[in-house]
Amino acid sequence: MGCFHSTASKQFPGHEDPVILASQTAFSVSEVEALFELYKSISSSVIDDGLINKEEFQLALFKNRKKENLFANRIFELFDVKKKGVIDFGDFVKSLSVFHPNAPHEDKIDFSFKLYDLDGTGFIERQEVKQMLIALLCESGMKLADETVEIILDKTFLEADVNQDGKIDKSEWQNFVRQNPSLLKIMTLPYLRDITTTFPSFVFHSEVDEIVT
Amino acid sequence: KNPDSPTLINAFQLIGMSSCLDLSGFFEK
Repeated sequence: MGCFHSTASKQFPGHEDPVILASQTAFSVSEVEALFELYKSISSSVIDDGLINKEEFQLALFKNRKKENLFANRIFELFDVKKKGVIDFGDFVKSLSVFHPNAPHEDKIDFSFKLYDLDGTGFIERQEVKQMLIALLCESGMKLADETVEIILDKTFLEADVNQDGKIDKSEWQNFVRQNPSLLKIMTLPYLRDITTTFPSFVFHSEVDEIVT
Repeated sequence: KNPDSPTLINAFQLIGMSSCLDLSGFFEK
């Protein structure tokens, strides 16, 4: 265990102990500290309050604060673990951890299930999937006849909704993802492997004397 | 399976194409 100093980052409103966060996530202490550099820059981009609001989140992701999108909103809601309308550093690290290449497969399955379960009922319902499909078509400018959308939904639910009750439960989702592993591709961010190289300035603000992994 | 029937992409593969589900933007300057 490293030795701690009282540094400016400890006074930062959204800051949490990197050693504790590292123990709870797929990140090392150094990686958590590197993420703090990213977090500081995002959380001060519009309002310098040490928390990430939705506008700052979208600005960081899309370089455009006005882009309203169903998926962006859903990702923000999932990162906002404590449901405070803002993301603190702990939320940020724990949520991003799911996207780490070394994060447990089950965590990725759980997160993706929540992502598609828009209303949080514990089921992915046909209407939710249709809503997301339409959002995707709007975003991409793709045009598909409603009949084609329904055929795609029929096929999807025929494969995924094994008990044919019109909704996909967690266990059906787990099986469906096992048969279609490419569905989890969006759940891995290769950038997270090199986070300390992307934000090398963390070294100057590090609170640990030695690298703790 | 009918070999003549076209292979349809499933709904989640399509949804996964959304650029808004790609968090790489956090790391691109």
